[in-house]
Amino acid sequence: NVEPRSVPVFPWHSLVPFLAPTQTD
Amino acid sequence: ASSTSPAALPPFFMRGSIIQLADGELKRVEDLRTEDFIQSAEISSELKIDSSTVERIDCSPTPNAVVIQFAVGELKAQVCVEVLVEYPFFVFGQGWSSCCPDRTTQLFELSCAKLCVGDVCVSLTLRSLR
Repeated sequence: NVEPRSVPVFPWHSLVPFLAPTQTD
Repeated sequence: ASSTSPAALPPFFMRGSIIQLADGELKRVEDLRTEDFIQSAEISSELKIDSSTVERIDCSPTPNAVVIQFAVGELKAQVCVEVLVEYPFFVFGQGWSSCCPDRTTQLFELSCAKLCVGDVCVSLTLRSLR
């Protein structure tokens, strides 16, 4: 028997950096 | 050079990692294309794509790290970041690129190109930012 193993899934936005200087409205 | 401990490396850059796009589609990190990020940002209500142009790449006093100066977004805001040489950036129309592609491949099994001055990288910003 092969136990089903969970595979992590990552959201697309975790792969690219936030570089803009922060100043929110 | 000291090898970075696997625990310190972000897992999502490892070849074969499953990435979920904004529309729910699942892709492997090595199969991502420029349009995947553009279309995901178009769907997102909070995030938008910025283009960040590499202006300088300088050595850093930190071992295995570099300081990269970017011109970010329409206003070309000057931003400097210190990253490990193997850190991959996604370059528009080119794909994953880093300052030391061999090290990226060795640590993540992710093949990538050499990051150069003038490359335009995908970055994100919040839609609420001025």
